[in-house]
Amino acid sequence: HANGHVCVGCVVVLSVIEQLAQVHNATAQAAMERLCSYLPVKLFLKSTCYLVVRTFGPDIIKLLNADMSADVVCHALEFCEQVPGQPLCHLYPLPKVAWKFTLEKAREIVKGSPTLKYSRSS
Amino acid sequence: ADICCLPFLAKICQEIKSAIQNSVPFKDVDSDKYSVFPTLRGYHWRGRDCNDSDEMAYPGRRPDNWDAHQDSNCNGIWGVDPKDGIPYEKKFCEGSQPRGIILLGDSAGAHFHIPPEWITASQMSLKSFFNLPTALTNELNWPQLSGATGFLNSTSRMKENSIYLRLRKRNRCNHRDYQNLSKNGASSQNLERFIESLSRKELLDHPAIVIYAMIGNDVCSRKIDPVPEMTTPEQFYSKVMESLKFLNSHLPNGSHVILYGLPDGAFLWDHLHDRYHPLGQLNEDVTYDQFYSFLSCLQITPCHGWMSSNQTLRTLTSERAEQLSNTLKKIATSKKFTNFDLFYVAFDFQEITKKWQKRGGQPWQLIEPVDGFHPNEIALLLLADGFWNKVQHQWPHILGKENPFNPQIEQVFGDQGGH
Repeated sequence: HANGHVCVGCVVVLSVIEQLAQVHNATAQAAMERLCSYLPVKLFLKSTCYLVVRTFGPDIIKLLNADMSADVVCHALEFCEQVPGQPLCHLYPLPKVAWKFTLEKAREIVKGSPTLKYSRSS
Repeated sequence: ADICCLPFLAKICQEIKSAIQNSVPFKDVDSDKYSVFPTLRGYHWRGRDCNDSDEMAYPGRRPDNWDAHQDSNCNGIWGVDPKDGIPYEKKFCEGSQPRGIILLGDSAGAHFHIPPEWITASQMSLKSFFNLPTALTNELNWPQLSGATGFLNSTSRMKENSIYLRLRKRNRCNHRDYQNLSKNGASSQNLERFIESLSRKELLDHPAIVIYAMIGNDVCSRKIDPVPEMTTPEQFYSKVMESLKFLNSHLPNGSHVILYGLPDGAFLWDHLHDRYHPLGQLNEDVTYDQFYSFLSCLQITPCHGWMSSNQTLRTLTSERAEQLSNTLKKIATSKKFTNFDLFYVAFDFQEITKKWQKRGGQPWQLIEPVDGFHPNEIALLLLADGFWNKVQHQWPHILGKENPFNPQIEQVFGDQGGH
């Protein structure tokens, strides 16, 4: 898994956003803003956070509003990928509906997203 | 994406990368390997430089002309007593046999720690991330709070002190003489890449106590099948001997080297697997078993051998760890070196678990909650306590004698310039 650390990073951040929204009974957007507001200005941490929110926020909001788990969101946004022939890596219990179907539905939701036009490395 | 591609940042990025790769301070004007800057391998890792424009002024050196005119060894003791014209360093430190502590370790020795408040939404606030910049520029390590070289007050209200603070308390002339040369992922097999970062001049400096503590990465790997990756006793023996020969050509005579054994990491699964990971505590949906599986699946687990539901694999890993510990024992009892004597101390996690349980603690409270792998600050300080008591009991000469002038040093020089 060339991007194992990227995948773990995505799942952890998405988990924190989901749980911030749950704990504060807020929207995903508000949770992301809250998380960025907690970060220090040093080392561009706060500005990087707002940049990431601006870039990926709209897709994340659509997917979380569709009750997708952090695993599904990160696979749909291609921070995680299942290498052919390798097992599916997931942190949370798998969705009740078949993973394949869930992921297809998630990809449908973010289809045409400008974000996914760029290769993830940029 | 790669901010280091920006032309005006390229140079500083290169310098930072070089500092981290070579484990030497990023900010070190006189290039004596000691710094006035905390992170990026600065004084959080080695004694703070007291004069960063003089390469001959650094912690651990023998005093220049008894430091009558300047503090050449940064222990805060210098000048002349007006009552009798005797230099303070001569009066208070001569014959007290000062010594430094040097740790050659891995992420455990550097005290790798990801604060759980960074990922616990229910407790998150503006204060949660205040230490993130410091942690990031220390590679997520906290050597300033480690069991070997920590100099800050414990954040877990433990009464036990680090080995360095105990040496300093025993002889205030040891102030600032510490080096934490640990690295994430370090093992006997790659120590040669950064052992040169050790700073000790055989003829100019005081003797040192060197702790060799490669406690996991020789049996730990992220591979799906970690067994072929494990260091064999023969490979281990060969590399440890290479490192000892290097130390013998660098350490002042009268130094001591202590080989620290490997733990039985099966402890991790036994005490954590069915507990909830911080990410799973809010909705009770992620245990350490699932967390370990996720990391192993992505092949980024720090230690597949012990962080596994496969009992056979855990047992194999513990067996190899014990073989490597026995290799260290064999070396310590059979090899002699001119500049240092050699000892072996076991990594006795069971002992500190019992000690902790006597205080009403639980074993799982000794492990870093976010990575579910590293010993946490409590464990590191309990291990330091066990190490100190064992060495004091069996080989007291290693630690040196109590300096009778400690009270006078404190009276004249206070905190000796702090850390």
